Amino acid sequence: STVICVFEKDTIEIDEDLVANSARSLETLVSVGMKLGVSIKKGPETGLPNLEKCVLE
Amino acid sequence: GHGSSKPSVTDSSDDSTTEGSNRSSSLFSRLHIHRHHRRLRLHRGGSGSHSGSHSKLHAAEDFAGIALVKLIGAEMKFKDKWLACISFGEQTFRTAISDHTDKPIWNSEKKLLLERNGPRVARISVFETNILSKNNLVGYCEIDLYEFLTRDSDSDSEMFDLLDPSSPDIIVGKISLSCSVEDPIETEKSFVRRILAIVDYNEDGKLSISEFSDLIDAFGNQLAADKKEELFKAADQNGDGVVSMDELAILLAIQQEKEPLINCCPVCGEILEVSDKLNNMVHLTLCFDEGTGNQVMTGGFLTDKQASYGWMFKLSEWANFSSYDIGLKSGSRSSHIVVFDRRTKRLVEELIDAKIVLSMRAIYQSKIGLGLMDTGVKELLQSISEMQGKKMNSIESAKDIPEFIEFFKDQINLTEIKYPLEHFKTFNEFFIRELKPGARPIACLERDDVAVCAADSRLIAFRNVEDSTRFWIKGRKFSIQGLLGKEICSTAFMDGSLVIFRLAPQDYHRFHFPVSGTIEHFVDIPGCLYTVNPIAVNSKYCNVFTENKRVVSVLSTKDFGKVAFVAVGATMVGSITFTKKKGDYIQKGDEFGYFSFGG
Repeated sequence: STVICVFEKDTIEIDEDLVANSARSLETLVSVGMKLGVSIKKGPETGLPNLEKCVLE
Repeated sequence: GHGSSKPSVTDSSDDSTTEGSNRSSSLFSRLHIHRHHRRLRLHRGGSGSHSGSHSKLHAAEDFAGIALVKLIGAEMKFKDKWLACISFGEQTFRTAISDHTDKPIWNSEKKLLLERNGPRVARISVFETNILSKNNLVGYCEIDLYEFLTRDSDSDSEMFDLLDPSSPDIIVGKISLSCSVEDPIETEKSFVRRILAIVDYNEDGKLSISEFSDLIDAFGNQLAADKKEELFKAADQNGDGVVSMDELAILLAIQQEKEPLINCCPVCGEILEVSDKLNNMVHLTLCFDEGTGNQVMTGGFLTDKQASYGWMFKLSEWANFSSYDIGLKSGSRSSHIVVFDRRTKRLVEELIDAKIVLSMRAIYQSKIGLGLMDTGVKELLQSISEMQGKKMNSIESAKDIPEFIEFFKDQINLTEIKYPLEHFKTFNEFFIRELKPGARPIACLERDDVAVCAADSRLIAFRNVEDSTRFWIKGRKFSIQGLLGKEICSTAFMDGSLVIFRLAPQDYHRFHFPVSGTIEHFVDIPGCLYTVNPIAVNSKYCNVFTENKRVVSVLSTKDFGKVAFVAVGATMVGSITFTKKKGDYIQKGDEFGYFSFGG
C-alpha cells in the first residue's frame, strides 16, 4: 500500500536530501514524524516576502 | 504454477510396455538417436502445420514431453453456439465459444504434459451453450494420445466421432483435431528466448552482463553464479560486451547439456532435479505458458482459476505472507531494491526473492502480461485480496504472527509496540498494531509550517509532476487529475509537489497526518489492486496510481493551503480504514488511519 501527498504549487519546499535521492530514482527509508519540508510562505498571507521567488536585478 | 504437480518422467527403458515395443519396433530403426534426448526421439519432416519443430512419437519411451493439441472444429447436426473441452489427467481446458453454426471452428491450441507413466487418454467434450441455463453436453469422444501419436499417417489432424453421452452408440457429430510433440531442443530454445526476454530490461534485444547476472541468480545455481562472467564471455562471441538473444539461447542450451544452470524454477520456485534435464525444461515451459497466458486455449472451470491464482499470488512482494518457507531465505537468490536509510545515512538493500521479481516483471513490464489483466485477472486480484482478508481476520491466522516476526526479526522492533503479542487475536490485528506513545517523535511539533512524513515507508518526492514522471512514475497515463479524480483536482494541484510513501510488508501500517489542518472531505475511488512495488510503478504499461482503488481526502491548512492525501490500496492489502472523520481538526503527526489485509 502507498500514501501519496499532493501539495499545491509553490507551497512546500521539500527537504533537499529527499529531493536529491528521488532525482536519482532512489527511495529514502523514513519514519512517521521525520521532517518532510517547510512551507513556502507567501507575502499576502504572512506579511513576509516570498524570498525564494525574489530576483536581484 | 506447476510447482505442485511436478512431472515425473523417468529415463528407464525397462518400463516400456510390450504393446508399445511392438508398435514402435518397425519404426525404431529409423529413429535418430540423440544421446542426450533419448527419451524423446522424433521423426522430423512430417506433414502438417507443425513439421520441423513438432512431430509424431515412435516409441512408448518417447511418451514424454510436451504435446501440442489443437481442437480445430466440429460438424454437428444442428446450429448452436458451441464450445469444446479437453480433459487430460487432472487438467481441463476449454475453447472459446463459436459462432451460431452447425460447423463450429475453434482452432484452439493447448500444450499438454506427456508423462511416460501418466495419463494417455484425453476426453473431449462438446457443449452447446446457453445464456440463461447451464451448458449442455452434446457429444464426447476419448482419444488415446499415444495411439494417435504413433499411428502410421501422414496427416497431423484426424476426425473423430462424437458420441451421445446418454447413448454412446449414437453418433451426434464429428470433431477434428491435431496433435504433435514438440522437439525438446526447440522447447529448450524457445524457453530460453522467452525467459531472456523477461530479463532484457531495456528491451534492446540484447543482454548486458548485469541482465544476464540477474537471470543466473534467479536460476538459483551458486556454481553458475560464480561463473557468470565466464559464461557471458563464452556467449559474447564478437566481444562487444552484449549478447544477442539467440547467441545466449544457444549457449544456455549447450551449457544445460554439460552442466545444468537451472536449479529452481523462476516462476514457481520449485527445486528442479539436476538429473532430469528434459523434465525440467518441460516444467519450466509449462509454468511460463501458464503464467503469461501464451496459449490460446484457457484452462477450464476450476483448474483455470487455481492455476491463475498460483501465478498471481507471486505478483506481489506480499506473497511472502503465505510462503515463508519458499520466501526470501531459500530457493533462488534474492534480488534487491536499494533504499537510502535516512536515519543511518546508509544504503540498504530491500530484499525480494528473485523469482517474485521476475514474475512481477513478466506481468507488469510486458504487454503480454498486462494483456492478461484484461482477461479477468483484475477480478482475480480483487478476490485474492478479499480471501486473504478473510484468512487474516480468522483466529487461526494468529499462529502466523511469531513466524512473521522471526522472518522480519531485524526490521520489527517489538519494544515499541503498544500491546504485548498475546493481545493480538488475529494476524490482521497484529498487522495494524499501534505503537507506544512517543515511539515516533514528530519533528518541530510546535511549528505547523514544517511538514512531516506520513508513514513508516520508502519515500520518493518531487517538486512537480514532470520530475515524478521523469524519474519514477512510468505509467503512460499518469496525471494528477487521474490520481485525484475530477472532483478534487484543481489547477493548483496540477503542477504541485508530489510525495509518495510506499509501505512494505514488515512496516507499521498506520498512516498519520503530514500537516495540521481540517479534513474537508473524503472521496472513494474504486479500482484495481495492482502491486505498488516500483516494478509496477516504473512500468510504462501499468498505471498503478491512477487505476488502483484509493481514497482521496483533502486537508485544509493554514501554512500549506490544500493538501491532497491519497491512500492507495494494493494486492492483498486493499482495505483502507480511517480513524478520523470529515470536519475533524487534526494536528500533524496524529494518526489518520491504516491499511489492512482485504479487498
